[in-house]
Amino acid sequence: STIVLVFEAPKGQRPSFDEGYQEGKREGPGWEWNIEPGQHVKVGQALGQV
Amino acid sequence: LRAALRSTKVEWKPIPVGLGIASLGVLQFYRIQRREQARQEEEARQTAGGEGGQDGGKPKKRQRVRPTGPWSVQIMSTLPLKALSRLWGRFNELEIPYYLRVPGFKLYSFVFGVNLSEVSEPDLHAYPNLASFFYRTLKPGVRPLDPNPHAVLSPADGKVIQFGTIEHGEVEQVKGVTYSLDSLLGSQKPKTSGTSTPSGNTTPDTNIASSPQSPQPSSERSKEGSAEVIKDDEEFAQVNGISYTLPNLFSGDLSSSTTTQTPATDQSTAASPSSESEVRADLALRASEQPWWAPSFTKTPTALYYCVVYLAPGDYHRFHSPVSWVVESRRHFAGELYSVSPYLQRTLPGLFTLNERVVLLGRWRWGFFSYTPVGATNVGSIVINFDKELRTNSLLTDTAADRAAEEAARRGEAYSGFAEATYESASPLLRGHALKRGEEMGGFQLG
Repeated sequence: STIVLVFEAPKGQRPSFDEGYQEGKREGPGWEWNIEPGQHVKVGQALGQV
Repeated sequence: LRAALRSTKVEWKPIPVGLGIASLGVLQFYRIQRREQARQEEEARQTAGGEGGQDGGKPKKRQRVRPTGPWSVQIMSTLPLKALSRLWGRFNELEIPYYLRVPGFKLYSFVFGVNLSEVSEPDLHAYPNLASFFYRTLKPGVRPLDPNPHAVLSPADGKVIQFGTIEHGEVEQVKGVTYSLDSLLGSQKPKTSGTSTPSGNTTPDTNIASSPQSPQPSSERSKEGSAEVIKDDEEFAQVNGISYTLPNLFSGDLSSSTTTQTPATDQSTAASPSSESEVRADLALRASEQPWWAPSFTKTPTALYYCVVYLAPGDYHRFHSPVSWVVESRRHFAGELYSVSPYLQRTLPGLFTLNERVVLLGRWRWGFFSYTPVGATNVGSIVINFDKELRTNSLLTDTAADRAAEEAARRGEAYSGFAEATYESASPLLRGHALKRGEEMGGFQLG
């Protein structure tokens, strides 16, 4: 059996509406993975975090 | 003759189970072959006689997808996998003699690496068969949840096969084989419930037979989201549905979106509007070109991520909610039941889009969230705790899917390939079934 998760998450720091739209991106901490391919995980273990 | 009968030693030996399964498989295979041949002959006769068409001819049945791949995959695609899975399930529901249970389950645990100290029921005699042992529960507290409230938790015990970012609407499988989100989740935007009933009720789609494969019209999409763009991103008060979808607006990386290149998607024009109303009009125009699952436009620039977790036979086979989220709808794709072992994931392109699966669609704090348990030959059915109407790996659902495909063909439409139901909640704000992080959602059962 397999479980596939597909989700939306922030990709960078939160800019205000005008800042974000007019000044372009402002890189910052967004989504980060905590896992490696092939790693064994248990229920409740963090796969990643915002 | 008497002497021969008396002196000949009679020895009784059981027929191997594998042989029985194989013979049933062969019988089923020949039966399907005969049926298909008869169907093709009938179709050919109708075409030759001028009786075909939407009115007089026999409608087409659901076409089984034949995968491409190496010889092992080709052989597998000819096997009656669903019949084998159901037979395997029945076999595993046979009651094991009381005194064989403990050694049998201990052997199983040794072979597949089950940690018996975590099992909630320490007395293995309590499990009457392998199916119940397979669907065992764990002791409270053996799976602590990560304390970080912003973390996405592992939904199950298993092995991480692949994870990453979705670009161009495609999920990359191991070794570069990709499949599209449209194939995995369905190409249309999910329906949302409008009425309020107690939590957990489902409203099956009465028109599951067919629906257009193309995305919704742009006018409808932009109209739905126009009133709720850029709401506060507090939990469960997310932008309604999937309108205003500019995944990479703030980053300026529009090249990775799946939008067809039109003048409106050009980066140079992205920063040109000055007033907020112009910006919104611009966004509405762009949103009309986006697929329904594309990231919603909120204050926060977002992207789509995916993760594939494989559960081995010895793993705990119940699955849990990775985050707090609201499930708005589910889609059941009848599909086939190929194995989902890492080997086959590498060798069979688009495996997850061929297999039977239940796609749960909803939203969480940051927007779109989907959760897809994919079935396999040895693990026959998928159970969702809050969806009592769902039946997977069932002859009834197969028949219903065939009937739906026939009706779609009769109407001259394409078959969407799934049955959809929406979840309703007592609270009109939720618009779905709410789940807490770590909450048990369901599981995979044998057979």
